[in-house]
Amino acid sequence: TCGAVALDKHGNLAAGTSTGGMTYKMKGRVGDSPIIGAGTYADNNGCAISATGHGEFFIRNVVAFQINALMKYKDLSLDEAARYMIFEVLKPIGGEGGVIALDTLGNISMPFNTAGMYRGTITSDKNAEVKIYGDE
Amino acid sequence: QPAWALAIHGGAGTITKESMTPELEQQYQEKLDEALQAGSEILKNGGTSLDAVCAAINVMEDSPLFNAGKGAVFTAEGINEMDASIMNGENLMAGAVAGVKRIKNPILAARAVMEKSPHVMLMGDGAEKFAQDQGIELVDSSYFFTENRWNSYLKAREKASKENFG
Repeated sequence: TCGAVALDKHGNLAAGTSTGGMTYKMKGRVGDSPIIGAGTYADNNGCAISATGHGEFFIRNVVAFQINALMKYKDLSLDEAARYMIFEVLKPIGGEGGVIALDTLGNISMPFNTAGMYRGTITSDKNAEVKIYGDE
Repeated sequence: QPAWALAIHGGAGTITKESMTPELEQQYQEKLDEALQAGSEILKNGGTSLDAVCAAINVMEDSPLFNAGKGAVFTAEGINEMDASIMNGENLMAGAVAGVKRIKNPILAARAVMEKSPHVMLMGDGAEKFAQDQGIELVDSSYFFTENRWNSYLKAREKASKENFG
């Protein structure tokens, strides 16, 4: 799976996700990537999210939407909301994966509960940074 | 506060230093950096977040390193079935395609569903027909084949076969 979230100069957020699914998946199986609210979500009043991981868990827990909702309705910060879903909701039930999250202030959060996640960031005031492993 | 920002991912999983060669690690770093540059070039020039998201994802879809587009994994039947979605934070419009087999860049098809149809998700043959009508590139399914993914498929098939027979 791959994905991107962006904030432009006009203050607009967008999120996208694209995937080939799981190796040896059953024909017709669909994961979270094309499900709005599960693997992808964007709301200028909250955040933009793209997820990667075990899709069934992300669908059942509506992960991308929930991160946005925790920010909008419970006033959590972007990082608090994203980490809560990945570590407090998904991890205890065996839902492996991660998200990239971005808000309209340009805050970025990229929590994951697996050994690694291919990821990168760049902003108008920070150079490109690419990371792979969990301990980076 | 930055004027613009971009974050990308290329998948999560059992990715350890032990499972990676320095050469492969370098390839991933370079391709992720290329995706960041493609998206940031748009943002820095005043382009939209939607264009930046598509540009960054296109780079990863076109690379055999990532499980999307070229390099997508195989189903149990040995075919590639891809999905994609996109959402615009300004107006909550969204688009998605599921179970497509011939669209070179599924994220562009998802965007077309969002912007040029009254629907949110199209699947299978209908999604491919719609994409073609919108001028989005379709390719032969052999385009998505990579040896690495095929070998993973063969290993998974062997494992499943052993499990079936105890």
